[in-house]
Amino acid sequence: QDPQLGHNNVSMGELDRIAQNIIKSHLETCQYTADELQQLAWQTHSYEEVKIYQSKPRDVLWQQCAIQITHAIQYVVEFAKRISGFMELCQNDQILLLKSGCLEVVLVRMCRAFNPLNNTVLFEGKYGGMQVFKALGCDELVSAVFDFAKSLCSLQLTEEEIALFSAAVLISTDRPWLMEPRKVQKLQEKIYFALQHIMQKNHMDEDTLAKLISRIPTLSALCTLHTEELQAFQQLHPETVNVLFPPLYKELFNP
Amino acid sequence: KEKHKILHQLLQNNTSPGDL
Repeated sequence: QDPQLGHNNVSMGELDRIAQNIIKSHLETCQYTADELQQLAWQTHSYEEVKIYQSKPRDVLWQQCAIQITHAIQYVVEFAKRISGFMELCQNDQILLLKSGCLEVVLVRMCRAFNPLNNTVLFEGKYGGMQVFKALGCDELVSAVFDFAKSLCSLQLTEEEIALFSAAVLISTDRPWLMEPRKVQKLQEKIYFALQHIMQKNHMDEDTLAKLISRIPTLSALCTLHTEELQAFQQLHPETVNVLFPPLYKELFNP
Repeated sequence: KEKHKILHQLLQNNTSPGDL
């Protein structure tokens, strides 16, 4: 085999170019740099602040979370736009991939802003535990999201790996109704080869990529659970959703 | 397109890293 060729006859040079483009796109579109997160990591919401979150009306906290999620999604859209090849897909497929994958990418990115040592996540400027979200009335979803973040953190991924994994989650042929699935598949394959290439360089343990891929069904299950909780919430608080939720959030999750 | 008006707009906008 030609040593200049990497996986599946994609040259090593091309794999490097793909990886560098995605890493750059990720770094340019993260809400917080790794340094900023490091500095904030031990700034936690005080006992009094947690009590205030817990005593908020359910619909108020839902609205606050919807705003935070929508903000994070806008950065994911920018990430997607900067991935070479994404804007060359037809518009239908760009919208479809983002609609079905943006929340999954937000969840992957969330592991950067999760402190596994005290099980807290960055929310509205400080870190807080699951109890911050108690008033949402979605204990199962919140607990599953925290479990997912903790399990992803345990893989100790580098920024490069998080970048490539985010792209692999987004550019997925598993999404129904794609108009050009072959084009998406070609892009997805290159991203996976680039991810494999980077992981082989960084990890001695060859299982890390397999472990990472095995987390994808959990991501999908979390998004389904989010949709179900949103539907249940909307039945009780239709006005809050219709009037106060961000338009982009409503457009994406279509309650 | 109509159903995903905002997403469509976000995809069309030319944003630079400084805009984020």
